[in-house]
Amino acid sequence: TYIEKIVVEGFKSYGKDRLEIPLGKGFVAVVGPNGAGKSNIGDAISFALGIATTKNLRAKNLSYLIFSRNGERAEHAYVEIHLKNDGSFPVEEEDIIISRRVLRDGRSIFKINGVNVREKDLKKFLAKAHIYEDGYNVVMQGTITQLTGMSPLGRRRIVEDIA
Amino acid sequence: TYIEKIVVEGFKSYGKDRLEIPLGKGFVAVVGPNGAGKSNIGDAISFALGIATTKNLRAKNLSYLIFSRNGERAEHAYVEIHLKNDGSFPVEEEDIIISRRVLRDGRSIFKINGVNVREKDLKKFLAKAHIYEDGYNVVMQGTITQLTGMSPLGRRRIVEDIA
Amino acid sequence: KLNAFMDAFNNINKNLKRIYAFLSPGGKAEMELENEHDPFAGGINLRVKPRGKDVKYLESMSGGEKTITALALIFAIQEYKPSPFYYFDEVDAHLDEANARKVGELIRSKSRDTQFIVVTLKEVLASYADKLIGVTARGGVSKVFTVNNLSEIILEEAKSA
Amino acid sequence: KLNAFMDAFNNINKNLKRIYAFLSPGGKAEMELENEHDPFAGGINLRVKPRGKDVKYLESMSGGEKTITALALIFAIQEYKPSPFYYFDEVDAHLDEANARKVGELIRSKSRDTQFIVVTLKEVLASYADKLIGVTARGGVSKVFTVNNLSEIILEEAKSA
Ligand SMILES: Nc1ncnc2c1ncn2[C@@H]1O[C@H](COP(=O)(O)OP(=O)(O)OP(=O)(O)O)[C@@H](O)[C@H]1O
Ligand SMILES: Nc1ncnc2c1ncn2[C@@H]1O[C@H](COP(=O)(O)OP(=O)(O)OP(=O)(O)O)[C@@H](O)[C@H]1O
Ligand SMILES: [Mg+2]
Ligand SMILES: [Mg+2]
Repeated sequence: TYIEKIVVEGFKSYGKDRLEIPLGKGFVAVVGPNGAGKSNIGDAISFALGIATTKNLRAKNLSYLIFSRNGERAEHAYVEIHLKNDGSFPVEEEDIIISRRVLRDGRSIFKINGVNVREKDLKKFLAKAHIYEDGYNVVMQGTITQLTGMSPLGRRRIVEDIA
Repeated sequence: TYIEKIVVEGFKSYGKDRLEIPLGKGFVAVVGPNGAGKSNIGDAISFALGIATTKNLRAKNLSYLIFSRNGERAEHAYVEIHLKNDGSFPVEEEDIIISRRVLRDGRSIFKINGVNVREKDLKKFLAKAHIYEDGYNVVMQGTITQLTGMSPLGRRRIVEDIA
Repeated sequence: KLNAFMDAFNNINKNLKRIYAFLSPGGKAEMELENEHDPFAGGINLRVKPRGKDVKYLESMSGGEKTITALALIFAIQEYKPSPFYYFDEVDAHLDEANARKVGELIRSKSRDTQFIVVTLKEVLASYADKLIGVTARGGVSKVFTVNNLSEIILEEAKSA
Repeated sequence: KLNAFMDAFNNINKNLKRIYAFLSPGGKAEMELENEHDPFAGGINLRVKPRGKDVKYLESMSGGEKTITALALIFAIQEYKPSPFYYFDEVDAHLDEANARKVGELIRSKSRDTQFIVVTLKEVLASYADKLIGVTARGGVSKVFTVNNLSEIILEEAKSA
């Protein structure tokens, strides 16, 4: 199971038009100059999979995620995560699309393969494939050196959650 | 005015013996592998000039600054900052040595050219050469990206302090 | 519940020891229960000893040493309970070239059955990847494309400078 | 008191505009008083606009953009009220090669009358220095020496790997 590609529309720096971000299995390196929009890919992933806080998305509130430039502003911020399912998800489909749309009023709409779901149901579904809010699989820029500073109790809670 | 060299003895990773760290005027780049002891140079500077807190020295308390390895431990942590004075300091001497010694019991002894001084007198003396506790001239590892996150009031206070 | 915890603890610990020894040759790292008789009455300590150095105060480690320790822990957890994908954003910011290579090697070996999406500014790390995704900003809008070799992106970086 | 403040504010602001434009070509940065009529009744806002982008929420900037902005501010202060020395520890951790070069160039031009002690893992930045100080750890003890050329330290790094 892996992320085949991400589709964005109006999300952060990716402009108003629909844009495909190819990923695919194995080791994918994301490269480019400062300010290009590399870390915004990680934001798109955490946003759509419901594993984000506005703080680690570097947004004051959800509407800050909507693309804007020189006064023009997108209608919404929309992200699709296209997953290839090789059995991690207990469903028939080989292709699973998780999507999230945030409207200008800040409301979020989550969908699994086009069907509206509540955020907590999405989280339950993703947990089946071992995608958790704190699975320590998403490491945002500048945070790796803070991990060793965790308290002993915090460390034990991590192991408890994994067990 | 610049730091000609630093002399350390028993300070952090520099061993028990007296060691000279050459610096000198202009643009000096400090290079070497991870864990070598590069950032400990910045710690030695802030320690001796009284512009440090144990937190930004990465020490639980001052005695953690005393070199230790495999059970052996230095008597003290001692740092000399050798400054070339080209007029920044309103004194005759061309060479100024600021030193600080921390004993195992945590007590600190500050000296200017061999004469004991109180920490606050050292700070007054250094301020004459525009060396301040928050002069924004010492940037520790991992802190540069936090500067833009300051509050507007904090930013105003910086300008006030400079004025 | 205790059994589930001890199973996780012991396995992750075993992984951590091996992975850290690979990333930091001659070094050791392991987890330790604060309270061996009642694990839930205490926390978990991390004892780290880079080659030739004392186990001491974790915060006194260098930026590179903290990064290597953190990655070793993440990989140790990954080997016990893998997620389908990992996203690492500039985890190599404080790594020297030798450590960046080790991390690249380790990610590559793990990427056979797990997806690793790694944002990096270091060519040495990108050189271990199966695939390169390039991102540039044109007039405030990000453009994303597949890169066939690193010289393409270096050209892009020079253009935007 | 107000005069001293406004003198500092206006000069640092003038420096910031110029320095930021050099580091981020086509970009603009400036400070703004929250309360123009009574500066001490409010704070100072920082308005930053990289080329082609909106002035917006400072926290949404990228790691490299935040670094460049912070350095521009530090240099702006330095030009108004210089300290005798500056110590920068891995301020280039999140900079791409083009930005690291600009910062190296700027430090070099300022180092004629000011000392800059710069810890870096990037050869591109070290290449602008007048002098190289090498540090390595042997058996848990740091060794410090003058380096005559970068290939020496690369050899040292390879030895400790
Ligand atoms: N809602 C938005 N509309 C338009 N642009 C946005 C929006 N939110 C963020 N951005 C822009 O995205 C850019 C940051 O992108 P990102 O953090 O992905 O860069 P990066 O490639 O990771 O760079 P670095 O290498 O410096 O970390 C910023 O310039 C910011 O202005
Ligand atoms: N009191 C002490 N006695 C012995 N060693 C110490 C002491 N305090 C710190 N150290 C050692 O100093 C080392 C850290 O040095 P430093 O932070 O200067 O490394 P660095 O060269 O900056 O590395 P990096 O490139 O990873 O940032 C650690 O390995 C730590 O164990
Ligand atoms: Mg980034
Ligand atoms: Mg360091």
